[in-house]
Amino acid sequence: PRAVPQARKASLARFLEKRKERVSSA
Amino acid sequence: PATAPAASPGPPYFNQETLQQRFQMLIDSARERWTYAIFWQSSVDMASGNSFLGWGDGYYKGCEEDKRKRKAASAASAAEQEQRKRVLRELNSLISGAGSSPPDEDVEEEVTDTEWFFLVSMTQSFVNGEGIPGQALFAGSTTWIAGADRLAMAPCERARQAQVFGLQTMVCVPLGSGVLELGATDLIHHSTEIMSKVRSLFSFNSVEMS
Repeated sequence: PRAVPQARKASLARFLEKRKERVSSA
Repeated sequence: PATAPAASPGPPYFNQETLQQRFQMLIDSARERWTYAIFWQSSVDMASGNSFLGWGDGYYKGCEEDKRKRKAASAASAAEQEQRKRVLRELNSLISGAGSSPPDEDVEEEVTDTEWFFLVSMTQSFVNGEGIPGQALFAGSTTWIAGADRLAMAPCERARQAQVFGLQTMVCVPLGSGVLELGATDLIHHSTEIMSKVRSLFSFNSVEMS
């Protein structure tokens, strides 16, 4: 994870945020 | 998985926010149930000068399997699940700041096969015509693979990996500055409607994208 380039952080942050929503609504 | 090579900064081919809107307009309004969309961006490897496709951005909508597998036993082994959760915890710390707060409960939930496939995609890249995305760009034509058996037999590690993780459909559409990939756990045969939407939403040139 330390090697995740800055450019992918936004995609990753968005994925984690959406996942949180999916898990809580399941 | 292999790490993507260092890319030249290059021109800003797209704006992530407008790209997200395009992904959502494409997938959320589609008649079919697509699991994810990924834009593979064409870049140049600074070390070798070779062009390659690397992660541009993606949109994970999810699928019915996500809900089922979080409630039932996962197809992945306990050790595999533990590894996925460990990686997710580390990624979560990376994004939210290590030690800033206790980990969210959702991080401890099962990481489904399709979620894992999408996450791993962020580390992948395809050089000069390799893989289904690279071949689609090289040939300048759409590749549509429908059926787990066809994915399993495809001459592409990514397609075979997709099948292992439960996907049944993979589509790669070449665009001016990269490739749009769509994936689904449903079996989806060629749809002129979705192709028409792709053309209208993503038929941009580099000036419009930047």
